[in-house]
Amino acid sequence: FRSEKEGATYDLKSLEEILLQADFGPRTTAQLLAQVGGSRDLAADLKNQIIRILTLPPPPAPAREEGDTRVIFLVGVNGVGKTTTIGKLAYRYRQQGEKVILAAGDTYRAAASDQLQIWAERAGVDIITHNPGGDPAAVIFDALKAARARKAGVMIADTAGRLHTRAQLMDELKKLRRIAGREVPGAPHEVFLVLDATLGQNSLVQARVFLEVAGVTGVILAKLDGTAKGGMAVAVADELKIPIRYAGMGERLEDLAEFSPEEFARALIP
Amino acid sequence: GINDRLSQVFRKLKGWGKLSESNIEETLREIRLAFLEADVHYQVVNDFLSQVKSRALGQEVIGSLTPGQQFIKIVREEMIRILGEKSQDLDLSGSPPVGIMLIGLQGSGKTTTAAKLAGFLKKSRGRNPLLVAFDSRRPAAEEQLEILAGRVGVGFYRTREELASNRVEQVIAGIREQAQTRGYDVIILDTAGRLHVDTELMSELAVVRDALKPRETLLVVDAMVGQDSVRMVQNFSAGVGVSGIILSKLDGDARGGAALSIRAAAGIPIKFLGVGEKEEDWEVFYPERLADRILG
Ligand SMILES: Nc1nc2c(ncn2[C@@H]2O[C@H](COP(=O)(O)OP(=O)(O)OP(=O)(O)O)[C@@H](O)[C@H]2O)c(=O)[nH]1
Ligand SMILES: Nc1nc2c(ncn2[C@@H]2O[C@H](COP(=O)(O)OP(=O)(O)OP(=O)(O)O)[C@@H](O)[C@H]2O)c(=O)[nH]1
Ligand SMILES: [Mg+2]
Ligand SMILES: [Mg+2]
Repeated sequence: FRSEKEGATYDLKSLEEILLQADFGPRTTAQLLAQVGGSRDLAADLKNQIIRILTLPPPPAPAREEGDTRVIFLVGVNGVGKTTTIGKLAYRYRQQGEKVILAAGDTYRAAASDQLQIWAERAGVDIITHNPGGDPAAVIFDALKAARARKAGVMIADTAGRLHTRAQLMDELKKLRRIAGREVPGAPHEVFLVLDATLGQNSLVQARVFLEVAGVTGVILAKLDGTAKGGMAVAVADELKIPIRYAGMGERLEDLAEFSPEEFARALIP
Repeated sequence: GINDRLSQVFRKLKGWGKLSESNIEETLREIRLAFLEADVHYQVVNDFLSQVKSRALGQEVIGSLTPGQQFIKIVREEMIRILGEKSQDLDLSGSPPVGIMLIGLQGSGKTTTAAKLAGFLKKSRGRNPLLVAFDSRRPAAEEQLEILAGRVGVGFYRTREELASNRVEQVIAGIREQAQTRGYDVIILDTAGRLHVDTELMSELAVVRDALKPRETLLVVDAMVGQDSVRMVQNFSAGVGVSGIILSKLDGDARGGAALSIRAAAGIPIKFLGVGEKEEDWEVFYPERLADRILG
């Protein structure tokens, strides 16, 4: 199967193959090609269209008192990269001079807290963990208390991977939002949905449900260091207007980049 | 799904009387759209549709009084033919302990699947499996597998410390010896997630395979995976060899079209399905069921 186009000129057919292979999905692919149909430089116009769709302002930050902790939740389906991404985010914020505390909010999956604890050590930040099987709301509550006591500017909460088709688990996310909001005004101030760049059309369905249930404020597109291009993120940005904030580019602490629509478009159509 | 889409098209076709080449084309376009939305690889879809078209142009559809039903029947039959007409079992032949290796992309479900497989072999096949953690990279990977091994009541072996000062061949030889002494008849080796384009990690996998000489090298694939499924499977197959696929996370609403892509493009049989996070969420693969799921 050839999957990358070599050479300079692109026609509609080769661009269609690029978009389909990149998981743009048939609808977004057809829509984009229709928009650039008559153009003299199909590739350039297509890239500009994609950049335009992906260039979204971050949503207005909810009101937060000066000195209050900024609360961030990471959510998403199983195995997409939430826990690893929290390690990367903690490292980034710490490098920016923030005092960070983590909440091991996945009290369900085997060794989830141990995994995040190791990331906390690597990133050089504090972490609140409870015994496995405990109530995730309790971990978040304790972490918010600790954040206030230790004057931490940022608290990042890990949550258990959950399929958007599990209504009970979606309800649990709503409860975690309420608990956080009662403890710190406006919390959670950021809810990052982690999408796995290797997944296909289901990412858009995930985004719709998580947006509605968890109030997603941004997407982190993980595993972009592979060969999958994460084209579903364009449908997510287009339909739901959620900005892509970061890209996961590997398994190490430093492997997180601010998402760039230009770089994304360039990597797609070289 | 494809079924609904086809029913809509055929309600329209009924008004046209019998089928002709042009309205078959319209139907094929609808099926193509539905398959792409189900994450079937676009090149597999094209090949598949040309097969369907040549059958559809034959008398069985054109001459039929119920062309719509006939068309759907052809599509479904062709899918089942590709997915493998009978389910394919595990090869556990050879003198014990028999080796099984689990490989795949990061986060696909290998560690969870390893425990499910061990539980299945113990409960339903009367085996005595040993779960071996062979992931030195992911934080707390060994702890994760150890907890799961305890839950399904099978043996557990960790290798991270040993691998820091011993070669892979020595460690695997030691595992075989221990397994033999303690009466384990299957060794299930869980490996670290890796990219199919990471040449260093792919050759690391080949070294493990050469030392273990597994009867089965099972690739765990996330059922939600997109178009990259084909390239990924082909690279794993070329790099280390894949004897079977386990499709995980089928309890979601992803249609799982990757299964059709992988089978059509690489010919590797799907052996088991992961349908949840718990140890018992495990099914043997049956082609008709997956065909109907992809058809929606
Ligand atoms: N190559 C690559 N691997 C990644 C990236 N992000 C995460 N991973 C890997 O993906 C696997 C799963 O990551 P986790 O952080 O455990 O994912 P999760 O969403 O927390 O998983 P659950 O909590 O089980 O739902 C691990 O092996 C990570 O190292 C990335 O950007 N690139
Ligand atoms: N819903 C559902 N979740 C699953 C299934 N199989 C695995 N998972 C979940 O998917 C996530 C990743 O599973 P792991 O077993 O850690 O995946 P892995 O391939 O070992 O990950 P790495 O070792 O980091 O590459 C966990 O949250 C599992 O509970 C399944 O069939 N259904
Ligand atoms: Mg996690
Ligand atoms: Mg694992």
